[in-house]
Amino acid sequence: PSGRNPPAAFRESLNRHRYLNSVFPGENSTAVYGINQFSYLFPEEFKAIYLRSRPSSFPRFLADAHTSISNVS
Amino acid sequence: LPLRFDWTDKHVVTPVRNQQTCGGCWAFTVVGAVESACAIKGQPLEALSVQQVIDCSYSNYGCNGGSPLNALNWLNKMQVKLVRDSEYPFKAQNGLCRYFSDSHSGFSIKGYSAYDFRDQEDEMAKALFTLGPLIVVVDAVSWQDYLGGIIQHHCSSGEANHAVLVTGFDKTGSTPYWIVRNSWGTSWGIDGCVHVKMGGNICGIAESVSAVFV
Repeated sequence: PSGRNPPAAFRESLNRHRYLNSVFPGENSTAVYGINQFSYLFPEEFKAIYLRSRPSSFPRFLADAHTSISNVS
Repeated sequence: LPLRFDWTDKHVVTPVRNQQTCGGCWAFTVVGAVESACAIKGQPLEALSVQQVIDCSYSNYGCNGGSPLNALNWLNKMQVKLVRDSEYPFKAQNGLCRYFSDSHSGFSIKGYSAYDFRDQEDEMAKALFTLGPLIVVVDAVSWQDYLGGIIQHHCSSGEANHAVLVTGFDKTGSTPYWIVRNSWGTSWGIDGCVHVKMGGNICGIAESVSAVFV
């Protein structure tokens, strides 16, 4: 997929990857970021297409109010 | 609980799918949870219709967005029978809801649970182990650039915007992580999946957690 200005979006992606990979470089097994099928989209374009789930508020899980799940047969 | 557990290894999780440019992650995740719950109960593992949920879940907006909780509520309240994907295939756009006779075979749910497991991700792991894959809604803005490894930074628990299915966890290494199945095809991430650090509610993964009962 590509948006309104793929070359500019791609350049911005490269800069973003450099930053994301630079902050915790030596950390064991930490995530790696780079070029993929979404690199030709600006973040707002990516979000508008792929991040369309709406948040809901959920009750807090109260372990002691439940038979601890591990005891459920 | 074992140190490592993944429902995928039990062959009760259908293959990674691709939502293409349809904003229907919420539907893919709910259908994925129902497919696994049925398979865990001993029924054959088979792909069910995401398009049916996109077209018919009245309290959602199809490819323009939706919430897993609304879809679960619709499935449960209407006792909808999900038909096989082969009968109502995905077409990556909204369509008119197709209805089937009561005698038509399908898969319905008996209920669902929905909790915030923040600061209780061990309880969340127990829930996964006991109930099956979990539907979660995360903040996936930084997933645009993800290639692999364990996400443990740059992933705020800000506004939840993407629904995915947690199929397992792995606590054998120095950084424990959730194993998460996405719906962006197998060329994204780790064969379509992503690893998110356990503990600390990374990406908001523990805030909006649902499971289905069949």
